Amino acid sequence: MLELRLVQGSLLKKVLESIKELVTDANFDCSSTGFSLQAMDSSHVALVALLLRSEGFEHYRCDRNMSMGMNLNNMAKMLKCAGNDDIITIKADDGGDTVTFMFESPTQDKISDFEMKLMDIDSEHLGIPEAEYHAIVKMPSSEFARICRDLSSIGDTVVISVTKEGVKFSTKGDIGSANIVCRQNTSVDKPEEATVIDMNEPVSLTFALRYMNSFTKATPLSNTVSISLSNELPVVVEYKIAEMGYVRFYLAPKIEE
Amino acid sequence: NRNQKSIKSFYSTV
Repeated sequence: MLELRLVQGSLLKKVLESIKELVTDANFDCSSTGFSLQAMDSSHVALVALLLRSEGFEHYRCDRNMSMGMNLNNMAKMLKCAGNDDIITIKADDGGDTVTFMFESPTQDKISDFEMKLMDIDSEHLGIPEAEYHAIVKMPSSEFARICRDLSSIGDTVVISVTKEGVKFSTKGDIGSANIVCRQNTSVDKPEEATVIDMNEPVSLTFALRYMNSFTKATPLSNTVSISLSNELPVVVEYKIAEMGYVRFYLAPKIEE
Repeated sequence: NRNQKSIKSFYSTV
């Protein structure tokens, strides 16, 4: 038996909106640690890892580890029916082939339940070791989204370079080229508006903008984003989910053959 | 010319 009650139901709605473009079907894993997911996009270029820790739920019951295969578009359709202020409860029976999403309005005068069919999904799970990165850039998530959107109107790829001068996002296309440099600015009024660059070594990597733009669908989840870079390794674009966990996107770089 | 790598080429399956 599984029963997870999330008072801030809008978080789950936002999580689904952030990943459904990248991944079609995925297994949600439920254990005593929390509600999690790891899935690759269909081309196996990017990977998303989600964790919602059990402590972040008002009520968290998971009698035994469960993996529930869901079509993310269908799940998003159901969660769209929840109000932004609704409490969402996820329920499933051990060995059952459905999951139920229950929505309660804040005043408890409207209670809905939506039952969704589960599916069997063969998925590969990748082991991602904790790594030391050459550079970690933390910046406002809206600024990062703006940069990715702006650059994708010029080119298809972005070169992200971190030096002690700052972080540079560059692209080139048929009509021309563009460079956007963000310098560290820790003296802003609000910490979430700061750009903080933690660099051990300069790093420069090339990525497909299409994926970066897809990751920025997670912008509503967090005011800030952190971008972890090491030469020749996938970038990690992380959006923290307040007091609950994170959505992390891993993207393989384009590498000279 | 740069080629897109697969994410699977960086991590092992568990």
